[in-house]
Amino acid sequence: SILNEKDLEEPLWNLELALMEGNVALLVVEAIVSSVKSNLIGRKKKLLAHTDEIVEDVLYESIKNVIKNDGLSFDEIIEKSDKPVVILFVGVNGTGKTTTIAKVAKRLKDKGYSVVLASGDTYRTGALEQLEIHGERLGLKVIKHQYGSDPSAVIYDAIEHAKARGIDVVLADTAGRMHTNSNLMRELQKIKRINSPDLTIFVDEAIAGNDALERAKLFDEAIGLDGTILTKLDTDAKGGTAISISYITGKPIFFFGTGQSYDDLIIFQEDWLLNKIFG
Amino acid sequence: NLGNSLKETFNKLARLNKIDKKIAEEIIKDVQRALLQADVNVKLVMKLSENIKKRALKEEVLEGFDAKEHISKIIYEEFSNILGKVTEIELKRQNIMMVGLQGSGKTTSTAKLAKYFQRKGLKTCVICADTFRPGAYDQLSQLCKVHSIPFYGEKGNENAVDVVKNGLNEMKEYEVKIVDTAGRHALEDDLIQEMKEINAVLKPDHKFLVLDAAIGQEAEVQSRKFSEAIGITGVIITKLDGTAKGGGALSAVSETGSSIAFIGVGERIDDLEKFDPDSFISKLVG
Ligand SMILES: Nc1nc2c(ncn2[C@@H]2O[C@H](COP(=O)(O)OP(=O)(O)OP(=O)(O)O)[C@@H](O)[C@H]2O)c(=O)[nH]1
Ligand SMILES: Nc1nc2c(ncn2[C@@H]2O[C@H](COP(=O)(O)OP(=O)(O)OP(=O)(O)O)[C@@H](O)[C@H]2O)c(=O)[nH]1
Ligand SMILES: [Mg+2]
Ligand SMILES: [Mg+2]
Repeated sequence: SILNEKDLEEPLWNLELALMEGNVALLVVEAIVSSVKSNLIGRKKKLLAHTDEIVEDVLYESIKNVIKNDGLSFDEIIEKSDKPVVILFVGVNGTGKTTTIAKVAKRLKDKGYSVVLASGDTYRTGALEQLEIHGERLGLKVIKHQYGSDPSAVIYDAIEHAKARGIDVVLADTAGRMHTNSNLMRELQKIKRINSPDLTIFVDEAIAGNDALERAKLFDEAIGLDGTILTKLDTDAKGGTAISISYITGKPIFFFGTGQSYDDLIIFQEDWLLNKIFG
Repeated sequence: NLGNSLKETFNKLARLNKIDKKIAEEIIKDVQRALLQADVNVKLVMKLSENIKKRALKEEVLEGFDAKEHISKIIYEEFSNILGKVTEIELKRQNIMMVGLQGSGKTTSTAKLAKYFQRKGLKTCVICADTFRPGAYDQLSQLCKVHSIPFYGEKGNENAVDVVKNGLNEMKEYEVKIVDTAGRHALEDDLIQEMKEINAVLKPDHKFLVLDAAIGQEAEVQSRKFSEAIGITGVIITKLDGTAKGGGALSAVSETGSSIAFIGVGERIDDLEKFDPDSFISKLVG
């Protein structure tokens, strides 16, 4: 028999609910499920095959296509790039940018690269001290200016410092900001324009819901993103946010943040996430 | 744009004065989509939309109302049942404890809340009980200094419970004492334990769960854990100045058996507003 729209209604609706409970954004769920539906309608139903299973297989493939990284991994990009590699970390308030920079710094240091940190959050109280403490713990220099100074200038200084000393990687922190604040988004465009980072990494949190879609989209439109690091996966977050962000940016997820210590950074693997979602 | 599609369906309804099943289902579908996109818990969305549909079909459209107003009124009532209450904040001597997930906005909200009480004429101070996060002491002490809020913290001390004990002694003369704590989540047993110990020492009159407006489906489980551990008397929803609608607040309120006290609408000290149910609900349903 042939799969028709009526056969698919119930299994697709159940899938939609499951994906949304898995914290995938509504618009992404609808886009994925509609592509699954058009893939399935008119297909021959093999004898004894349950419609539910067929739908789930097609969905698995569909999601796999959304999250797979056809490009280089983070480590490969670092290896192949001219030094100093400049990496800019951006995102909305409180997602884990500063902590993630420390984790990435540790990872690079362990791989034998020299790293300098740029304290580009010149706005929030305690931001300089926070990054300085990470720098001390990791034995890394932090380039900083006074609170209220121009973040573009701090990052510029850090890059000059790296060039002068032959340092491999510059990790640049920025202040958290709402994607709806045009002044702050303009500031970010200026930072990018003046410093031309090799990588612009969006840092967002696995516990965010539908808003992750909106903010990934607006950050990508404003300054262009090369990839994402998704934090706070250890809160038992379901991982759906990874699908939303991959979908809207078309860029890879480089790492997951899985805790507050320096080792809590794991390389993104599609199978790991697919297992998490499909159980 | 979800808000617009809901308005369009409503406008179709406006020209009818009775609800047929087909129109009701169309409207319910739009309401469901709006709520899901606003991060309301999936099961709760299904339950709410079922209630709204039942009522829309069985209740008589009142004289002088049209179908659109009839359904709007029902939606508003269903939401008010969950979110209609505002946490009562008395202007008296009290201890307040701020808890929540990592990065939700506790430290910033602590300073904002202290300023709120100060402006109401109460002698207010802040105690920094986040002994874990690098720079936590600097963040809060600088914020308090800039805004003339008396502050207590111990830079070297890793024992949060001790800091609270000492702080309560040192700051005896203050009427309102607000204690900021480190971020934590449901699976961090040692941190949940620390929170219970701080609670036991502080005996707070208010325990506010500080929740990011953008929180997704995690809101239910996390809110429940905080409630089970120490009991929550009110919720503060932060970062509502972005595009997040704060649908997780419904779960937070239901799981904690409390209500929303304040909302955070920016990073500045005055960006704290008393919760307004009407405004929140209307933005939620678009
Ligand atoms: N559980 C958990 N907590 C995390 C993770 N990453 C960061 N955090 C915590 O989240 C909180 C915020 O982290 P920050 O690094 O200050 O976030 P940020 O994006 O730099 O914040 P702003 O600069 O204020 O925008 C801190 O308490 C971190 O320890 C993670 O993967 N898991
Ligand atoms: N736009 C906006 N930003 C906010 C709001 N509340 C807090 N923030 C910002 O969100 C980020 C995190 O705020 P914190 O107060 O450090 O959060 P926290 O809960 O104390 O974080 P941890 O102590 O690490 O758990 C900071 O950049 C704040 O300035 C708000 O209502 N709106
Ligand atoms: Mg930061
Ligand atoms: Mg804090």
